[in-house]
Amino acid sequence: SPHSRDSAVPDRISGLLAAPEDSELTPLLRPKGVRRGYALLPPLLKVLPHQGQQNWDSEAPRLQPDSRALRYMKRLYKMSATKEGIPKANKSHLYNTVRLFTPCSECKHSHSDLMKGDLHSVDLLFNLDRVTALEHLLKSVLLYSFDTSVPTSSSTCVCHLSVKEHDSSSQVCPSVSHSVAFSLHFEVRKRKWVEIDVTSFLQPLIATNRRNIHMAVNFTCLMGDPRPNTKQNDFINMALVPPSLLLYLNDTSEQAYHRWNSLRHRRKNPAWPRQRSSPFADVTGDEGRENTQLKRA
Amino acid sequence: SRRRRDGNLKEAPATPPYNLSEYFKQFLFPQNECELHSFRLSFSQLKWDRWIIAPHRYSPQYCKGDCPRVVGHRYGSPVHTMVQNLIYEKLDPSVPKPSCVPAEYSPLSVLTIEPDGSIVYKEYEDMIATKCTCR
Repeated sequence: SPHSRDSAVPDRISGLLAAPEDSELTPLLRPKGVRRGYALLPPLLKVLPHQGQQNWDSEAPRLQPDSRALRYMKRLYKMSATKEGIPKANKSHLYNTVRLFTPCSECKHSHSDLMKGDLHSVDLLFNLDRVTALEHLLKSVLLYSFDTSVPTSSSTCVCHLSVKEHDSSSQVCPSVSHSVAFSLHFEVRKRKWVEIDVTSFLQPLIATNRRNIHMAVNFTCLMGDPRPNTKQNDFINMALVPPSLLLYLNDTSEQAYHRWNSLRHRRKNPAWPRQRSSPFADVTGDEGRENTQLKRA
Repeated sequence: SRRRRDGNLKEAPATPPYNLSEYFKQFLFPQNECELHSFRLSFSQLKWDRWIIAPHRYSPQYCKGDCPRVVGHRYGSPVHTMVQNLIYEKLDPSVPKPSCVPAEYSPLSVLTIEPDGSIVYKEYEDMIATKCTCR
């Protein structure tokens, strides 16, 4: 009975069988008479929208991701796994989870043109509810995609980043409570994606399980031609679509694949299956059979 | 020794010609012995391709077949398997025979869209059976 099955199941597996609390699982997953619905494909099903008794294709509405973000993640998938979906044995790639968040709201402050370049500043709000407590941050980057089809002379951009605290009184665009600026030079012309490492900023926030991250990011892009002309300004505004936030994580849960664990597992069980004579050979005639077989071989 | 052997031969009753095929039958592997079987599914069949972006196809494989009585040396089975088989054969047939189950797996990388629209790349453990055993 389900009860005995629960008690017999080691705790590492019972977590996999935990039923999503408030979901009405379809008959496929909840066989007749079973008290608790079991997630048959635990990790994959946990991300399934909770269903009533309908069939699967009437899924709960799902926000559609940004197409650029989707393109980037498909590229990351191709680099990390084979066509059959087997993770590549890549020593440098310690992560087993990568999450990409697009900002859920932004307030664009267009400043006047301070220097030769164009200052483009946005306040961004990222909601990190999907990050679980067992997912530990390895690295996080702001991901800018540039529309390189726009003709431009070479330009270098300097990025100023300030992370904001959210206080209850503030509107969607929070007031700056503490900001740390850092500059990063990169050539826009050559790249389609630019990753700006913000790990040091986000580490403390994610470690304290912060769910909402407010950021103000501004770019000063010094064009090759000092005289700011409207065409190039358009380029920068067009190129700087709001960035996505990329988190490289190490999921420490049982279901996640741990490279080091699989290496350790193989070391623990050397040549498998082991050749072994069993104490019951005479009863089952195994010894005699084995000898005859060996001779025959 | 030759005299003794001839003596033995004269005494030994003529045994019926032994049917060799009968003799070798006991060494043949059972027809449907426990082994790994391939199975390929695409997430579109389950209508999950709207939120599982990659891979398009997935081969979980599965183990099926009878466990031979003597499994010690072929499946890396623990001695308990033989004990269980003995119990089933000699003591209590209500105790189940050893079953053909996966012994090792390989992971799978999955790219999915989360309900909030974010995108996640995840590597899951134990998603593809790669070896079978009798337990």
